[in-house]
Amino acid sequence: KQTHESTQSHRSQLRTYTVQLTSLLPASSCSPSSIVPNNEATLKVVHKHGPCSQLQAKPDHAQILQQDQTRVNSIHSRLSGKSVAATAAIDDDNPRYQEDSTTLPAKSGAVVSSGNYIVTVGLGTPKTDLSLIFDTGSDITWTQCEPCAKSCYNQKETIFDPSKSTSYANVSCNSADCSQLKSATGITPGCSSGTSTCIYGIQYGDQSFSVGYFGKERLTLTSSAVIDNVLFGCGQNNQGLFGGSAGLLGLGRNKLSIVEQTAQKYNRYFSYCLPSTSSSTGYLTLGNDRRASRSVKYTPLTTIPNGASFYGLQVLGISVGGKTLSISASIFQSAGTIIDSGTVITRLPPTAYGALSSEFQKQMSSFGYPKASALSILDTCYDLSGYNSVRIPTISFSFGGGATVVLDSTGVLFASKISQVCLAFAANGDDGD
Amino acid sequence: VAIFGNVQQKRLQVIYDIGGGKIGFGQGGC
Repeated sequence: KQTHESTQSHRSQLRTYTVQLTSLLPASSCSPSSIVPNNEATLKVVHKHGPCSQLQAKPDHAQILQQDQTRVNSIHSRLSGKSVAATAAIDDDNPRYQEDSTTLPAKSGAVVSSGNYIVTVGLGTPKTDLSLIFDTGSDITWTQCEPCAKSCYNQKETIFDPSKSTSYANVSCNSADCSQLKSATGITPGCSSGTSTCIYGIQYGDQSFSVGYFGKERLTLTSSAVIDNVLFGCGQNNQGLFGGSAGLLGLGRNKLSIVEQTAQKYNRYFSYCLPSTSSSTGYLTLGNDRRASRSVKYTPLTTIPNGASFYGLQVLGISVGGKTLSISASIFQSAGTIIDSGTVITRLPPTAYGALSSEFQKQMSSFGYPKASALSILDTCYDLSGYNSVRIPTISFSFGGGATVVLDSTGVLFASKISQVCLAFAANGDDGD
Repeated sequence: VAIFGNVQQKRLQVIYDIGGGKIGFGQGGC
């Protein structure tokens, strides 16, 4: 516990964290968090590539950052409303499935699914446990399904087989639920000619995609939180970088997201905590979290033009080491800000990032830490070899509504190795992005 | 847009009260 703890101090008038360097790198064994909300619908959140996860694929830090940039490009593309049509079928070779196709835009309404955090849910009766990427930046929940008519990528768990579930039902083509897919995915749904079953398609900005039957199924979050008739994609043609997970849990704002589908039960309320390292655990809770303390600070939820599925925030300012950066409020207002569980590194308008990086470097320099080479999109890096612990400036965000949030020390740095520890922020291409 | 990413959300309790039109941040959430 001591390894992962950090403390703030106020020496030299600068507010700093004291960080144990071992806490920046993942441990080899899983240490579950003892803090769990008092709620029946609470799922354990783990990092996809850490020792608390059973999934295999383990990209290196540069690959994670590369995938993260692809996701950010995808979000920006989605907000710009640009798309190009392409087609993917469930099975080109099997006559039975030849008409079961849907048109996929090459740059669709979906964002890349490289999110790092997964939860395990049960699907069907009897239930099949599936590890799904949890994503507040997308809407549709889908998993790979037998018989994988066209293609399934390797996943750790048993692939869901709807024919073995007594609670599975197809969604018909002429239903309102099928029509709703267009706004959730940006793709017009298809229709299976034989069975009139609705066919969904979703394609991500890195060209990963899933196409299959749109169905309803029993979703088991915990033994006491079971939801019937949850609409989900039962994927028959799935390709992409999903890291061995079984699919995606969409927590966006569209009517087909899990948040909206469970609105009557959980009142459009959910919360989560992402663990400080990939070797510890966090949680995702649907419904009111009775553990929410009075110290929680609230900021208004906003909506972004052309981005109704995203959760918008109003950033007003940033402080480094207790010093408020001189950034005009219009810099943040012109493009807006979203909060996203699937983007790794916070992206700021270039003007704001420049001010943040400059002040961070100034304060780190005053502590005497040597610089290191850049790591992919991260350009403010330090060689901390030889230190057991370091002092780093605190970083806090001021949001609309008077909420000021001091980031945890683990939310400031991204380390590939002790000799290359980087400020975990990056700039957008333009202040208008 | 700017994006508040998941590294910066670590250990924060992030609350989405969509009906209430607000997002909450609590420190030391896990």
